[in-house]
Amino acid sequence: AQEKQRRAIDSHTIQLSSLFPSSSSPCVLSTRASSTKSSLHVTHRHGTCSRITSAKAKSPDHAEILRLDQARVNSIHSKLSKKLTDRVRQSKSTDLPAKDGSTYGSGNFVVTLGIGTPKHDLSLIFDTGSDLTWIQCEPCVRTCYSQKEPIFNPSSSSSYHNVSCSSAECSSLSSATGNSGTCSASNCVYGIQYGDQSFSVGFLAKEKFTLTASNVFDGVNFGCGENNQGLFTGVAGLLGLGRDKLSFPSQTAATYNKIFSYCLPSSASYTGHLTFGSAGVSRSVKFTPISTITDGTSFYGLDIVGISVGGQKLAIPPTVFSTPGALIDSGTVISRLPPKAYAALRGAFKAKMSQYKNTSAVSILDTCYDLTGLKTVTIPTVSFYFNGGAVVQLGSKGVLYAFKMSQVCLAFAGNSDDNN
Amino acid sequence: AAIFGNVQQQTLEVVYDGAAGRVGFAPNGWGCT
Repeated sequence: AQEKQRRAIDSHTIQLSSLFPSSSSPCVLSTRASSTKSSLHVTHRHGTCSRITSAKAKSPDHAEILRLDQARVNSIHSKLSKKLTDRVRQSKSTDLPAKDGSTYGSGNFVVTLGIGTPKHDLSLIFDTGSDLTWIQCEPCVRTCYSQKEPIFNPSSSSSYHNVSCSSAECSSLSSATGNSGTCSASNCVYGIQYGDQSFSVGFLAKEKFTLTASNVFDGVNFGCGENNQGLFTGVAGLLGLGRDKLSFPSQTAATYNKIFSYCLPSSASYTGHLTFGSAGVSRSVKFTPISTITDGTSFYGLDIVGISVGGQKLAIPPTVFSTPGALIDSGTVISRLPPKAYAALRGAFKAKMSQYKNTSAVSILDTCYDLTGLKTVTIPTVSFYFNGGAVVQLGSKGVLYAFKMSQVCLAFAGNSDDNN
Repeated sequence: AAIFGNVQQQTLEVVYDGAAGRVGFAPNGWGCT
């Protein structure tokens, strides 16, 4: 009985059908998001719960998702590795053309909040790896990608104000976007480009943001984008949750003390939540200190000190983690590990999965299995150990990435450089 | 950046406490409910 209990603790048994949920299953709303005043529902953009599902969007092309994920990781690496002589040149690493978002059906997480007076409900991607919040704005002087909800029209909002290009907010753009604000008839103009060459250019402005009826913020600095292009299929813009002064948590710190929490649902027919403030934070949360990353102060740095597979701690020297450091990012799909840590994780995982049929690598994921014909799969648990004693066991869906039944892979990848 | 949800964080409660300078985790359950 003990052995059986231990196995239950050290492994997950997954119904394989749950790796491919039917897109028609009814939406289950998060009770947390429904019951907490400062909480928003987090939905898969194309799931049954999304208000911006468009029949037009194709089902996600996983190989493309992971290719773009690599572009994001390269962009983060190049931002953080100013010290490295062999720094990946931005242009070389991000030579993906920015495309009209509607061509990619990728599985992002969005929240809907009200902007302007009268309030317009708009769905935004949220991203802890970004600081500036921006939305598309009429009259889209240069170009706007297609979005599901009406594009925001600042001239019809009584609470909209442009920011002067001689203001402190305008000068703080350089830390929030990497580009200094410029002037256009004394108005502050921002520009931001992302790793995959998506971009938004427009006026830095102040507006009223309404999370819920009782959580309303006047004068939030945000970008009103008149020239936006990229892979934002259908969403109105992006909510920046980074650590910079201009991020949304920093601008609402007086109310929420820079505290926010979220749960990303693992199926498109569930909503998760994005909650500002400490309302409803569970007492079982285990904390680890945020570490500051040189050249990356707006990222949330973490110190990983170990990994276990199936309850067994891997023999990884501490310097393997401490030399590169680590960060947590809501927008990176696949967590990357230092090469030696990934090799140890992969080896231990493979040893526990020896009863399953190996298959060839898919995209950046090199440890894959053909589970055709099976009803369940039993995988070892994977836990991360962080500085300060926090041990986090990943959910069963946090260990596998399922392309199809014949290609179910370990959902981690190795960085190419020990310093990344 | 290509903006997608992080696989490893799915169904975890992730708490960012900027003021206290810490990040926290708790198991949340399969559908975040």
